[in-house]
Parts: sequence; structure tokens; C-alpha cells
Amino acid sequence: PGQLDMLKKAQEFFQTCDTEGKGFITKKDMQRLHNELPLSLEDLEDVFDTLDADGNGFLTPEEFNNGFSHFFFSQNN
Amino acid sequence: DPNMKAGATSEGVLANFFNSLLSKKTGSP
Repeated sequence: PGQLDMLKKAQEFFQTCDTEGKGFITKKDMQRLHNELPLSLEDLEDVFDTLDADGNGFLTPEEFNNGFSHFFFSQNN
Repeated sequence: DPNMKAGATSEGVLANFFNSLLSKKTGSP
């Protein structure tokens, strides 16, 4: 249990970042969250670079889910 | 070792990021 919730949350958060519904997140999209989250631009850039596993500058739903599930399960263990 | 520090920091920043998103959505963490 929890895995479906986790995926739902990941999808929800992806859409929070991908406000234009492009299907991917850019660093600019991430930096836009600066207004909504208590994180600095540097932190958000760091988050993006960590999640962007292949470093191509685009965050796919898959990369986002991977990062989120890593966080999710490390929190629950 | 700066690299090790960067790795640990990234993990913390990631946790911070997702926790912030969680509290933004639900109103509480």
C-alpha cells in the first residue's frame, strides 16, 4: 500500500511544476516555484539538477517520479 | 570532500523541496 498514493502525489507535484502542461519541467519552471515554496533559487536549481538524472535540462515525469519515490521511501523507512 | 558534501546537501534539499510541496498541498506536513 502507499505506492499508488505515492504515484498520485508525484503526478500532482509534477503538474504543480509543469504549469503549462508541456509534459516536462525546465529549470525555469522550477525557479517559478520560488514564489510558492520556502526555497531559494539556488536550492530549486539544486533540486532540478538532482532530479535531472541524464542532465539534458528537461525533467520528465519518469525522472520526477524516481526522485519522489526515493524521497518517499527514505522518509517511510 | 566537497563532492560528498554536495551529495548530502542535494538529498536534504530534495527532501526539503518535497516536504514543502506536501505541506503546500495538504496545509500540514
